[in-house]
Amino acid sequence: IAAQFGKDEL
Amino acid sequence: MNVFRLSGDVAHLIAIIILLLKIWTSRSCAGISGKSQILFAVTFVARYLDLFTNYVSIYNSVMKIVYLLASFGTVYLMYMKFKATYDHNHDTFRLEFLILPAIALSLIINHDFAVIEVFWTFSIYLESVAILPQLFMVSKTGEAESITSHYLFALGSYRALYIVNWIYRYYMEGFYDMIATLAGIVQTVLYCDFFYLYITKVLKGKKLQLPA
Repeated sequence: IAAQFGKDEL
Repeated sequence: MNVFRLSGDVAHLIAIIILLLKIWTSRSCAGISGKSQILFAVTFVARYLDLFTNYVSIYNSVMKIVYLLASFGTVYLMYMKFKATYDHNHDTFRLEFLILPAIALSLIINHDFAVIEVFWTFSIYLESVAILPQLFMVSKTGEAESITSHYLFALGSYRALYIVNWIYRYYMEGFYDMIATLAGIVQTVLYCDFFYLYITKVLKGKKLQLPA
């Protein structure tokens, strides 16, 4: 998955 | 959320707190690059524009607010409250050399050409090089106070732990983000020389002093 652009990370 | 990611966030938080405490208790920001601190504040603003549009978790929102407040607090202490102690003669890195390429690159290489996405990408590129004015300042003066080197070590550990987190997430969740990962690797590599000096000198009780 080229995921949701790492937006759950800080 | 995994243990590497959490440790990375905690290391980041510790770095920010070390810096604030150092400035507050010594009433001085000598040896600290205000330019790097401005870049970190810009990074946080650009990245956390989604604070009110993209809810992830309480943890996520609280940490974003803490990082924002702390970075603005640091800039305030350096440029207002303890301005007299700011070592601007040694803080001469040209910010446009970092900001302009980060803007250009974020417009060219991004996941999606949308406003919030480009700002996020810009923040990732800018953060990866934001420490350069600080490292430049240390190399210019040839030394750093040990508290400054603890700060840099915690800050470098944060990105190194994030890399371990990305490896873990790739294998466990099939998750990857090429932009964040490549920029994160660049960011971590910038700290390598410093890590070496920190381990061989500061941890043995010596001052961080560059070879003449």
